[in-house]
Amino acid sequence: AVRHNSPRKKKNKYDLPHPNRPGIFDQHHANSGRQACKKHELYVSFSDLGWKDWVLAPPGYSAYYCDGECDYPLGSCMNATNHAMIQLVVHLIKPDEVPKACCAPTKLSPISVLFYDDNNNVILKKHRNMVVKTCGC
Amino acid sequence: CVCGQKEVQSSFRKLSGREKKEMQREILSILGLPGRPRPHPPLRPPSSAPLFMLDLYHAVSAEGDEGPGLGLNQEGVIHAALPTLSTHTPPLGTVVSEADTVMSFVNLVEHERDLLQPRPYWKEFRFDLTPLPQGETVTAAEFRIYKTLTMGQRANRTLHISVYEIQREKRHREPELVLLDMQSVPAGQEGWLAFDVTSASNHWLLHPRSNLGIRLYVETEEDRSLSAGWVGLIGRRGPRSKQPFMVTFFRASQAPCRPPR
Repeated sequence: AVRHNSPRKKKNKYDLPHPNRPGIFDQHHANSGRQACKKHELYVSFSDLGWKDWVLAPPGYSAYYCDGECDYPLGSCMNATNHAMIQLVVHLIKPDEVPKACCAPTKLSPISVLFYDDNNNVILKKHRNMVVKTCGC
Repeated sequence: CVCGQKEVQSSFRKLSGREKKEMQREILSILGLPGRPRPHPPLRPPSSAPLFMLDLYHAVSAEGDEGPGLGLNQEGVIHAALPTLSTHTPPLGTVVSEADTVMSFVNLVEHERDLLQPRPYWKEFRFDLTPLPQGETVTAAEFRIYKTLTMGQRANRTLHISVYEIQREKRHREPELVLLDMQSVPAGQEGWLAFDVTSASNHWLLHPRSNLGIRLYVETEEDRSLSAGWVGLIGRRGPRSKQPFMVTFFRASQAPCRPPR
């Protein structure tokens, strides 16, 4: 039976820290001098890849990658995306001990590409659920 | 800013050969591109289909940012942003918004019966649809042809332009034709005309061998047959940016989720 007269609402310990406020873990990281894992953007233009006459649009692709010390390295048996997903769940359970994966997918955005096929037909391909590249740190 | 961009690009060049290869593989996978591109001969200025598709790409990308917009016009035919001389560019609609793949096809074969032969005059177009995406269904298809102004036409005359699917060809006899779409336009109109050929496209997707093309007729109000070229309909010998093409919209079967890599 639920007790109705509990005077004070108990704080739920799974409340996520506000994403914009550095969590306890971040400060710890900075102080220890190790470069915390951070997401970087690497823009790759398709003319760099020699694809200019093949891909009509977009002109290039912003690839995200992570760089820095990872507190939860895993073996090669799991790819970055799944690793980040699991680390996000573990962070929910132990927010003070396990860092949030710095690049866990937060927003799935669509992406479209326009390219020629081998018969010079033009194809517009739309991908609705794109996962932001994650590093799994 | 541009300087930032240049800096970021140079960091790509700093990657090792292996890292570059991995990056390319990653991009091909995320963009769903079919493998490494074969060296493409430098293409001549884009023709009508790529120009139309580039417009569509920008409209779809803009929609991604802002939210839906194109509708069907009164006759239920899709109108995307038309590349040139468009009299109206309605916002995107469900067919385009929900399409997973849009393909444009340039016509391969063009036959016609014109002024030197007995009436009725007609023009045939056939497209090579063989590289259709597997596991996707056609939600709509359009045949687009450009009409220009010609001398000697009474601008206020009405032309009835009808498009048929060629179903069965018989030796030395007229083939079986199924009406797909018809439009009545003033002879003095100039711009792109779009005909709904969805049912033919579906038929060809299911039975590729049945793709015998489409046939176009032009008639006056007095049912007099006119040659397509004579009324200003441009064929494949016209300027590249106004050559006829076909565009087909596909919807993928609803896979529950994107398989993890």
